[in-house]
Amino acid sequence: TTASWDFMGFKENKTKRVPNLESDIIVGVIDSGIWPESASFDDNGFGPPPKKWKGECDGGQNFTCNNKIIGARYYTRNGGIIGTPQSARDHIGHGTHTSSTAAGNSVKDASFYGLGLGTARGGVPAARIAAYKVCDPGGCFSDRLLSAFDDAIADGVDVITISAGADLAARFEQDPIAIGAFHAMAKGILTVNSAGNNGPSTSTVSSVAPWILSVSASNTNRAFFTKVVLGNEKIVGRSVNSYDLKGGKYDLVYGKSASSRCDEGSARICSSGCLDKKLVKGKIVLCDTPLGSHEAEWAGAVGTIVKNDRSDVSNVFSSPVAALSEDQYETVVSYVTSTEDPKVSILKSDTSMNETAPVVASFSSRGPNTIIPDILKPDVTAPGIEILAAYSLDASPSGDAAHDNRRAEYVVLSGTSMSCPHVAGAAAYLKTFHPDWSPSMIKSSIMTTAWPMNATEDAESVFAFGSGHLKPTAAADPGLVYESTKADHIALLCALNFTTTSLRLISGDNSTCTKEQADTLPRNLNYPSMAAAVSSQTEFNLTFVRTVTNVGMANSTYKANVVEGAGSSKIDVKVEPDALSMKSMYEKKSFTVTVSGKALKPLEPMSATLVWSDGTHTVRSPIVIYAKG
Amino acid sequence: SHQDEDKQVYIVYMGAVPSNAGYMPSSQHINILREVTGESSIENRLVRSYRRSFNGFAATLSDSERERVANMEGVVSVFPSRKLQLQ
Repeated sequence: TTASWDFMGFKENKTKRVPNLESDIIVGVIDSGIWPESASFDDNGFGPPPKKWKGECDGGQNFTCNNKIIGARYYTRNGGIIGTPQSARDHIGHGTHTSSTAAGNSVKDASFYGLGLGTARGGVPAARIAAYKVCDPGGCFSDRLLSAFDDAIADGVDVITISAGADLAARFEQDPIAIGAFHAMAKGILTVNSAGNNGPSTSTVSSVAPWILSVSASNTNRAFFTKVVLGNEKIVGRSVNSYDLKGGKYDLVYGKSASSRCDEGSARICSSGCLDKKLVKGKIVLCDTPLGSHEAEWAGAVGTIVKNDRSDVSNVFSSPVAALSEDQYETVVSYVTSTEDPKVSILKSDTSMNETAPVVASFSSRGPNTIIPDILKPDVTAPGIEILAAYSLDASPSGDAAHDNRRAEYVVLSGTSMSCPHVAGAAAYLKTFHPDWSPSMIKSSIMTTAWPMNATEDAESVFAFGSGHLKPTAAADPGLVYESTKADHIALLCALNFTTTSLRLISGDNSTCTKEQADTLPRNLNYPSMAAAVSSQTEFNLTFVRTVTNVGMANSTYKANVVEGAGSSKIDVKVEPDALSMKSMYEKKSFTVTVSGKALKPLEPMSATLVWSDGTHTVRSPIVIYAKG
Repeated sequence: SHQDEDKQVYIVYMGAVPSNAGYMPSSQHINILREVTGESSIENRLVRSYRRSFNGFAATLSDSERERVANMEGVVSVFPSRKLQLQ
């Protein structure tokens, strides 16, 4: 966060804030707990909890709340790892990281051993945090997670952030996050959820319910690099290497040449038990996979150079490690095999300007949505690569407790877990300007004001980033919003074959599932993006029906423009009417978007963007049409 | 026992908390569990009760008990409590 908020133009001291309202905002964090002694959660300057707070501090052993962390509960009593203290204290670090990204204090001079130095802060530094611990080193079980939702909603939080999920999407009635988030939505609470880390394959997004704001991960303009010095040549690798070898040059040995016990295939990846201590001690070892660094460290190596198939992410290791792309790695292999006395140095990491940001992370899960193909997921993108934020002093920075004895107050992590709390922080920020806005209004504001992100030459990349990249300041003044109520979502469930009996139980009211509702197409949910899965065999001509609510200026006229996207020459998009004249605040106007085109091939989605503009506000909605299968 | 090995934690989702004043979610959860298990003491079966913001519970059930709960009035869905990942 020492770079991510600035990257989005959300500058400290240059961003308009409403401090008295921000102090009343409560962010509920469902995660691995929190480290209450972190400077990010110091309560200096905070008054007592807001009057609306109905929760409690039930943090267990050795856990005290304060006026920043106003609530804590833990659900790891039953079935938790034996020996893990019973409390809301974070023993993993993850929950502390996400909490500080969403709502941590501004903390100057935060860094990871000098790396990433800057002011760490949350989206709403003056807001309060309620921590709900559902994850311990043994995992995050669904039954605990539902308890956390049950409590967080009743406790009176304003926004829920949950950076956890399953590997695959599940039907809504069997998806604990969808269930919890539905009841949160019904009580006016937006749930922000990480999209998942199973990219870049398509159909991997696990957070798919339309009442959730699902977040993919991108990089920022700051990247961590680690230089490797070979003779007189320098190679730039990735990793967050806090170890300073003082420029010392060490003998370089390839794993495959440092084993007398294993076959070549196992030795070159430095499999466990393969390396001979006498051959690697005091040297730097070359291993074909990142996991090999553990074996090298165990065998007494000074450091490891590894081949990494994720060239867009730098990870923290428990020893000096440089992760190289395949090309770079082969250069080092060539050097070690062709040089009589190969020497190498791994330097401490540094940061550099990443000119290409924002780009979606390779690991970030992609659509299409496997449960409702006509709802585009993920919804929006936010920084999730190399985020420096607060951490637990009970956890090792590399997450490798067996090898890493370091402890750090601020640590660099990557994942959609890290992007999710950025959006939650932004949602909380919006609530300070619009305390009465519904979850769908907040969600729409974030989506329609997002920075455009372009599809790459890979056509399927339109499934990666949703509406684009989070832009918090713009989201506070969206102009128009697409609203959807609890009743709209119940009608959607009706269209998804839920019975009246089930819908009445879920809604707690007299909802019915009429034939008209059952025949309604999911793509006509008043969603801020538009997607449709069509047959690959035939031409298509389909419509999206939408209604916008004026939240900009009372008297304004919005004109529609359609911007071409990937393959959009094959689709024809018409908007009717193409101008919307608003006369008052909260006035609603409906329109239809008709999209037609020739038969699409599978794996070749077509995209465009509908842009409504009144000259002051720009309200963007992606349109994605793709062939089933 | 072998029977115990076959049991696992299931979530019984029952939707919103009914608004009628006399409704006691915890009592209903216990009654449902007693009915499907045939056991009067269900302390070791009931893992969690959800009653503040929505209605449901988590319990250790066998597969046949799961089926019986799923067919009971007032139950929306029954599904296993799975392990999710931090991301």
